[in-house]
Amino acid sequence: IFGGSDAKIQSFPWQVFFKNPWAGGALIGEHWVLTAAHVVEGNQQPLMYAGSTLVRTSHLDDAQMLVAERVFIHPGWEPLDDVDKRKNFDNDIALVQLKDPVEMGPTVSPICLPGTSSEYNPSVGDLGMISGWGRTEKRDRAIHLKGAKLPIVPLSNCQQVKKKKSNVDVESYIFTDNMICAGGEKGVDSCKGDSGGAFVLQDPNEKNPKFYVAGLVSWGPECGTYGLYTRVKNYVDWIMKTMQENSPGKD
Amino acid sequence: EPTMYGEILSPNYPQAYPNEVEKSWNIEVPEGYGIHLYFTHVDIELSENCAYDSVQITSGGVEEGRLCGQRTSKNPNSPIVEEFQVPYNQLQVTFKSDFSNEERFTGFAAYYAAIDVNECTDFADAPCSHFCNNFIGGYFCSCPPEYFLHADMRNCGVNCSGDVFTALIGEIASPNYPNEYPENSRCEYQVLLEEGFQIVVTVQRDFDVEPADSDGNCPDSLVFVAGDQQFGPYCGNGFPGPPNIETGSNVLVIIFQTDLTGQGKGWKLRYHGEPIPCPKEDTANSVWEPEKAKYVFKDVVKISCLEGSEVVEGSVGSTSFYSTCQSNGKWSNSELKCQPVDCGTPEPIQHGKAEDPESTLFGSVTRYTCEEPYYYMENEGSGEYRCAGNGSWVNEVLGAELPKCVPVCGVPSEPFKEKQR
Repeated sequence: IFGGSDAKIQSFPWQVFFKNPWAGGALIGEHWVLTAAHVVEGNQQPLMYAGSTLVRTSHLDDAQMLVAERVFIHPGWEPLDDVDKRKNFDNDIALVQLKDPVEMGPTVSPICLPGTSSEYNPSVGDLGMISGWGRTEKRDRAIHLKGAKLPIVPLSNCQQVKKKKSNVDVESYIFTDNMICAGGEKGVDSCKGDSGGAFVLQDPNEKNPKFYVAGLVSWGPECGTYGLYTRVKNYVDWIMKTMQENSPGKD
Repeated sequence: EPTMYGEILSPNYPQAYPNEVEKSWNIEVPEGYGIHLYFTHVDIELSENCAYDSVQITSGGVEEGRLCGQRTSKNPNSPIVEEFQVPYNQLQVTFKSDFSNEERFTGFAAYYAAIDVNECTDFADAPCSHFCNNFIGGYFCSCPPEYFLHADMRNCGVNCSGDVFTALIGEIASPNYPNEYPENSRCEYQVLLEEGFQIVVTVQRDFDVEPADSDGNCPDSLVFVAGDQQFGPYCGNGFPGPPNIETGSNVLVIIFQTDLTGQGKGWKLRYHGEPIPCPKEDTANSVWEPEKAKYVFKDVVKISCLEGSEVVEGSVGSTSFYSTCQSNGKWSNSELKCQPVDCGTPEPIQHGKAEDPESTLFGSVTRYTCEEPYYYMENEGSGEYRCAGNGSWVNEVLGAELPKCVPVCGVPSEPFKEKQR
């Protein structure tokens, strides 16, 4: 997280830590973790932890280890042999089914899925929150969970990021309506290692603060500018269908 | 050894008998015979009551006669001067002389012969109940037609036993009814009905059996025996028992015993089998179909449990069962009862619990709750479940389906506060 600050897991109890690759995910149910497709691409048995602010090995002993039963990558995700050459992050969403149910508590609880009404269409200016153990301005990986608030901006903001590094040509990347662009003016952004984590917005229909997952950390042209998030609302039907067809007790 | 005849002579006969002698003869003829003892000569000193010299004839300790003096025949064609006949087969003759004879007496000459005894007439007690037939050396009894001679060979009875009545309704009468019943008989009848029926007896009013003696004992009697119960003995003019005798048994033995005397018209009875009743038992929690004031053998009832109760057979619960009135007056399946439905301990649910209900019987209420604030009840409804008649805990909305506690989403336990940078 760029431009963020230390956060307790109690503030982002849905945050799931992926050890390899170093990434994030969002707990959406007792048996399901939502993440980015590129996180689990080529890794059908990701090891995950929930409920820990710190991801030092010693602290992970106290966290809940989540064992994958099966990984469902969105069928629209384009598989590639050389992931480093990927320029198409469309449909960057995946579900990980867990072997055992997650025990909920103050440090572990799921994030809501967006409703199907238009009220859950993320709009430019909506302020969301991200979290993760990804790269910061100072470190390649964070040991302490970081959180940040950042607004949704027009997709064009992401498209117009001026490249600082010669090897990133933003214009050559694919932008679709399945992506949300968000970023703070003060360099608030997600970064490498935050992938798959939730971009949450406050539920417009709840008086008490309640959040839903509007996006998943997907990719970005350059950390500290704007980032692209998978627009979860576009995948609610796929998510629900996948979960129903593979719920425990179903063959 | 018994002999058929013999001679007895006084000492020295026909010479004078000596003084101071006493001699006895024990005469015995074969059994069944009497003795004819006759004297052809008697010449014994005469004295008052034959106190000095005498010949004494005794039988069984009883003196049959005592002779003295001189006797002559009253019948010129017969040599017999004195004779005795006894119906017994033993006789004792004793001759005695004292010391004072001054004259010459020649004594006596006597002969005996076995004679036939007419046992039918010679004795005071009648040896046969009906017909007596004498023959030489004995007698035999015989009976009128339809009578038979008992094993004692003296008494006649009627062969009236052995009848077994199996019809549900029937009539039985004493032998010869309404004419006089036979004496000296024992009639045993049996009424044998199917199990499950009790025999009820009604004796006709014209009952006429030799009345009881002064001690209240019936010389002739009618007795009913049913299992361990006995009704009677009954006797007298007019039936002294109840109008209807409910024996409580499907087997009845009727015994009619008569003695040698005192005959009467006898009796006649009607019997019928009455199905054994089964008690109508307490119907708490249940309804009997069909509803009757009285249930009897072979009746079948369906016992349906009222709502909220059930009958448990083994591990299976049902709402009704059938019961049959049995031959012993008891209901089958009597061990089965309608009992309040017990829903048992409410099933546990994940991430929630059911409060312990005060009771788990029909109508009791329990409430499920989820582990708040991290889980909530997914389904609508209060979480209240009531023990229903089918043995399940039932919710108004979900029915018997258990509530589901699902995670609360999107609510951090601590809000994220961004630190100012």
